[in-house]
Amino acid sequence: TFPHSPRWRKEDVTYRILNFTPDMLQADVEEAIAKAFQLWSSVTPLRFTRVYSGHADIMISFASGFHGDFYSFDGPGGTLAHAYPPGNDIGGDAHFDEDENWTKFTTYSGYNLFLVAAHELGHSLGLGHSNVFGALMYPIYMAKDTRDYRLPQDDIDGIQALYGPPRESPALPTKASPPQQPTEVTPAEEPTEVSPPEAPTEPTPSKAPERPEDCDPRLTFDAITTLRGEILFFKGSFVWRKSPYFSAIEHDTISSFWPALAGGFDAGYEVDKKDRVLFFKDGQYWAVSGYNIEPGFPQPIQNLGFPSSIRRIDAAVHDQNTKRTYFFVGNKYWSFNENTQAMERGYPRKIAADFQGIGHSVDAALQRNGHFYFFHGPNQYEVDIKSKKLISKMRSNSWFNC
Amino acid sequence: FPVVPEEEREDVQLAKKYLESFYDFKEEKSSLLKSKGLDQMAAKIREMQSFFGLEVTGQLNRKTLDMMKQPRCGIPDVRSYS
Repeated sequence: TFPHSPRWRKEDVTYRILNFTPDMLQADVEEAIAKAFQLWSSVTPLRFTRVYSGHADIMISFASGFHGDFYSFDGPGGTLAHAYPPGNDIGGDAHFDEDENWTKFTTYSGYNLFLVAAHELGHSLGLGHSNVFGALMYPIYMAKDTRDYRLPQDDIDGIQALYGPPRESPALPTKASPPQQPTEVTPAEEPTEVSPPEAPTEPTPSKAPERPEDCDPRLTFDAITTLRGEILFFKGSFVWRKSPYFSAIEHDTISSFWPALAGGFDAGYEVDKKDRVLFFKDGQYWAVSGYNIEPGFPQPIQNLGFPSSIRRIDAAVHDQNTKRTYFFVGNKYWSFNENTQAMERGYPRKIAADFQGIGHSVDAALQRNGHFYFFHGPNQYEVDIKSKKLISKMRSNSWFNC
Repeated sequence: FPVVPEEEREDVQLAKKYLESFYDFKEEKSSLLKSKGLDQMAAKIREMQSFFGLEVTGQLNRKTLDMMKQPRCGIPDVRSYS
């Protein structure tokens, strides 16, 4: 770290991209920077939100030569970028030398913006340089394959020494309910959930999390969505892919589809008429079409009409008949009109008031064959979309031919 | 082969600038203290060689100069921005 170990004294840190390099598409710059932030948020409790005006904790800009601080850039090569440790004003800001050739690739004809941004944002969060060859915070640029880039152990140890591990430990079967939600009183017939053990305070040794067994009866999911006729089940960085064309369940990682979103989701849903899937993580959401993340994302969930008090959502599901999308947060839900692109009046409403038999929060939601499937812990509840009546209760992984 | 005098002078300039930027080296301007400045520079070269796991000689050998010419981050290796 820097002397006196400056760090952000909060978990919600904002960033703003002040300008763009002409070397790359704006969307590619946005994706590289979002992916760089995701690298650090996936191993700490930190959450990063992009703002588009005013002051942000981390102001990101491209400049060449003298650019207003005491450390002028030096033309092509040499110094590529620099960033300041956490603090007011220039504290946390990251500057990139416009005299370099920036690229989203890992060729040798330019510098990969994701790799350099990930390094500089390490400084913006309070990390100094590492002399461990191959560490992200090693001072010298080294071109690497960024498709499935994983933070080296030395960097994880460093950042967790400042901020600790992420809130929920990916290996635990239950999804930690969002801290600001009221604790749910589960109805008597529900099995009492084993509350996850306290997350350890010392830095978590970063063992790569293991994929749970398909037929583990305790299996739970973070998010579920349809996508072009298939169903994708998400947990941590893992994906289970159920296709109508093949009987076997395919096992993937999120980074193999959307490298910039490798850290996982809270919710996802498909608007099939638009061939568009929206993914939610903390206070942001992304729109993807197939493998492509649409330009201009991530955006804050407030753009959909959520009040600023809502920091994340638990689940989302779209009903293509009514063109409504339901968002679930704690024991309430909102209805979003996809035609008008606005939240409907009279919401949020209590889930239990409208969906008979669903007396708790929803971890993930899916619509299929005229039914909703609401997932809560290791169970799922099949509900008739029209009558909103509970039809049956099953194990969450009943889709995996167990 | 021996390094030609002109190239050697450029390398020393590059090394001084590198050590000032990243290892908090302050060049002695007064000629009276020239020898002290050379000792200081040798000490900073040793510090840089040690950081990068190079052989610690205090001399500007080829490997040390090559490392100084690598593209890198503008943050100092041994102390933060004041």
